[in-house]
Amino acid sequence: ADADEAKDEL
Amino acid sequence: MNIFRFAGDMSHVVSILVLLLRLRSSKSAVGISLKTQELFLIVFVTRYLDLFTTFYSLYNSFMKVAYIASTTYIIWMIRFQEPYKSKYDASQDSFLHIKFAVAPCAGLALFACLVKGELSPIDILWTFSIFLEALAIVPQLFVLQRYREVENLTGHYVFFLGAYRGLYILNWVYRSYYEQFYRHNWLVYVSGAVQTALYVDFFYYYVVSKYYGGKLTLPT
Repeated sequence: ADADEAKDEL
Repeated sequence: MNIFRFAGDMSHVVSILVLLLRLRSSKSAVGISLKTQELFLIVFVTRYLDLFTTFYSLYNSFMKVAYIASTTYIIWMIRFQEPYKSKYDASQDSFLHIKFAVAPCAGLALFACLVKGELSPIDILWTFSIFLEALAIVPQLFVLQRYREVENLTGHYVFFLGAYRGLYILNWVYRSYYEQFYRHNWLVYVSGAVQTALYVDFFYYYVVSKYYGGKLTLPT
């Protein structure tokens, strides 16, 4: 899965 | 998910649990900055608006709700519940008016998003929360400085919060090496570095006091 600029982080 | 990020998240959870334990065991909020908690709540609420738009994982959603709920509960305790309410001394928590933290971060976020061409309110608020988080610990650090002698659990609280930020830096290093589609966001890196740097001084005194087994006392 690709991540968009750490936006999946808390 | 990688080990650094998970350890960071767990450290964050532990810090919140330690804070709750600290409030309950001493039955007072002396030495705790309500302002820092309120800033964190603003950070969580503005950052986690994607709860309504994007689903990442059950873990991700659960943690977001848990952070918002626990921080709301802590603020409610200190503001409205006895004995915390009457023992909370606002005059000791006077550094950094909320609006002087919020306004510059909002301006900076608007500017950064205009430059990047991200004009949706969710993107702007997300960027705002990244900047505001870097400042959120400042009132707490000033409260520690005022009392100088840091109570044990309060010290652990700030330590775990700082560890969480430090581990997130390792997480970004890891991700940029091992995730093929990871996009660098320099605003996140810079404000993350600033935020972690704010803890360095505290860490030094914390580690020294643990090493010598004495009380954690900050210099004047």
